[in-house]
Amino acid sequence: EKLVVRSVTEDRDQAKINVSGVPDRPGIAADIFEALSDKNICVDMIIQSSAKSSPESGTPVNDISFTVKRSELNRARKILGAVRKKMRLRDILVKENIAKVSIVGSGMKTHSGVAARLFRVLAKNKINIEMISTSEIKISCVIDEKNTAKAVKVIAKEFKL
Amino acid sequence: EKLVVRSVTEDRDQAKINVSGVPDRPGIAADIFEALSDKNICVDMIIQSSAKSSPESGTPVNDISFTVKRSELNRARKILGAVRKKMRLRDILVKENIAKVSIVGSGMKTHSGVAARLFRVLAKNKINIEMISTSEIKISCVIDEKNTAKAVKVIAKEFKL
Ligand SMILES: C[C@@H](O)[C@H](N)C(=O)O
Ligand SMILES: C[C@@H](O)[C@H](N)C(=O)O
Repeated sequence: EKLVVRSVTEDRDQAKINVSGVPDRPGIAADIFEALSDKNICVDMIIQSSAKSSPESGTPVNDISFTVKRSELNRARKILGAVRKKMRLRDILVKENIAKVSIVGSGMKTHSGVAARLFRVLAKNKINIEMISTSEIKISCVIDEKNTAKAVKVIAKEFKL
Repeated sequence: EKLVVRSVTEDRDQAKINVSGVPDRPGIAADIFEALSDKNICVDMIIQSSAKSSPESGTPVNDISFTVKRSELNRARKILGAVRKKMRLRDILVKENIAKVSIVGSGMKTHSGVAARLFRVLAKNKINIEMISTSEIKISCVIDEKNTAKAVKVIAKEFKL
């Protein structure tokens, strides 16, 4: 498949929530996202990487990060706060001033250098990548909102958009 | 937008690699994925959730997980092993026997209960979710390969596919 990167997009109407140290067993992700969907909170990105063992107890724990519309952040935070004890959620961290920048295209799965080029151009411009999520047609990076305009500019230049 | 979940897909030709405890500063993601793309390793999912501070030093560290074709796992592992000291990669964990199961559809972003339903049906069937990644048209879960057939069956039933 030929590689074509068609556009760079930005979304500043995002806020991120990171629930860390959850027990890595069936039912935890369902509990968290049912608590949110029961109150009609729409979630944008959901990101969970691999488990690690808890430094204290040795049992496997994991982190789940997700993003919501900025206007929903406080409501989402309250909902998780209310179920925190029941679900044994250790830490709930939020950050409001983030943005999601993405490149959209096709053939990205079969071309190994595309993600590396995106990460490199952000690194050269001293922009830290806070979250990463990929699909067949899109690579998304969550960055600090203050870097949004610069990120979009240097990505557009790198991929000749 | 109307919610339509069209299909459930499985991909057993996956292996996951988790690089944990990397310094959370610009350039680290670029270094890792350049090392892989220089040797033509194609990466499927890349997942990085939010940073935490390192228990020892207090400086921010992060984990980056990604999946490759199973046939590429050993080559990818060797490449990371070779750059490990230079990049200060603390732990490199791999798991070969995984599978990615996904639901594909439209309108999932604006319907908050879809992800929760997927996670709940896996939980009811005692299937642990090892990684999660979402896009506008897809929600993917990495699970243990031994649960693939059961997962696909119960997901298809839940979403009437
Ligand atoms: C951490 C969480 O995803 C857990 N593994 C679950 O299956 O619900
Ligand atoms: C951890 C890694 O993603 C780092 N934040 C970077 O920007 O490269």
